[in-house]
Amino acid sequence: TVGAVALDKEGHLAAGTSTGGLTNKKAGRVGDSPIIGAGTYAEDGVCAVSGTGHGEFFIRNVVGHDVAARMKYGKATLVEAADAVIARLSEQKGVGGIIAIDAQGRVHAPFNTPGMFRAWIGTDGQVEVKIF
Amino acid sequence: SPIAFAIHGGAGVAPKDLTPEQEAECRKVLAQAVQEGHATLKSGGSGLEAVQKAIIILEDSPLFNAGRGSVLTAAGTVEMDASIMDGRTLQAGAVAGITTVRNPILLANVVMTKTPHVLMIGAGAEALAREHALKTEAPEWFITPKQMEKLRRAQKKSAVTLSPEDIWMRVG
Repeated sequence: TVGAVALDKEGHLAAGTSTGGLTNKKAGRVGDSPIIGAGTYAEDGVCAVSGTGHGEFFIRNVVGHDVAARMKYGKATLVEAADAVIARLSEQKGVGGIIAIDAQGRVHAPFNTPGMFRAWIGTDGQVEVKIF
Repeated sequence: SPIAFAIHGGAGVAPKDLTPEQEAECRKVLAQAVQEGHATLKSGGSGLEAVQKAIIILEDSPLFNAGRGSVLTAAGTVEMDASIMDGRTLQAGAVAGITTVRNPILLANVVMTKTPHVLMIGAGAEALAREHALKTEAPEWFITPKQMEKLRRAQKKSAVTLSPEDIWMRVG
């Protein structure tokens, strides 16, 4: 799975996700990537999220929207919200990770797998590319 | 507003899964994609444009599980899904079960911007792609030898066990 989240000059947030799914999946199986609120979510003033992992867990936990809801209603920070969502996923033995960005351009990318391909350029303009 | 941009290329990869050469190649494509998206924002492009530009690079690379290089179904075929969401309006578009559209993220954007719908699947979504002249490829174009081998190994392992390690191998 691949994905991207952005904060543009107008202060608007956007998110996108694209995937081939799971190896050896049954024909017709759909994961979280095309499910708005699960694998992808963006809301101005709150956050933008794109996920990757075992999609059935991401759908049941409505992962993208859960990050936003924790921030919007619970006043959590991006890091607190994203980490809590991944921790909840781990409790259920769900595997994967997310990239998330907030309205101030802060980026966070938690995951519970051995690695996750990820890269970002924050408000400082520095390019970061990480795998493990 | 300040600008910021982030991408991912999938979770589940372990150090043993990558040779130094493969890791270098993955890092190169990730850097290219994140820089392309960021450059779009820097020049005044919208977040939606930046997201699509970066994802197209990752979809076109056979190194990641999207577009060409997607993992295979049990039947040995490629079925791709994608979505996009605009935080400004809460408009969203998504597609599932795509087999011929080269860049499913562009089709998700068409669903969002050119139809009153949010999610379209299969033949209807493919027809929409043709209607909007999106680039298509033969279904075999998306299949890489690496993913054929991965499917073979997954089918062999699934017949015996399904450990967390197997799940990691399957999600990437």
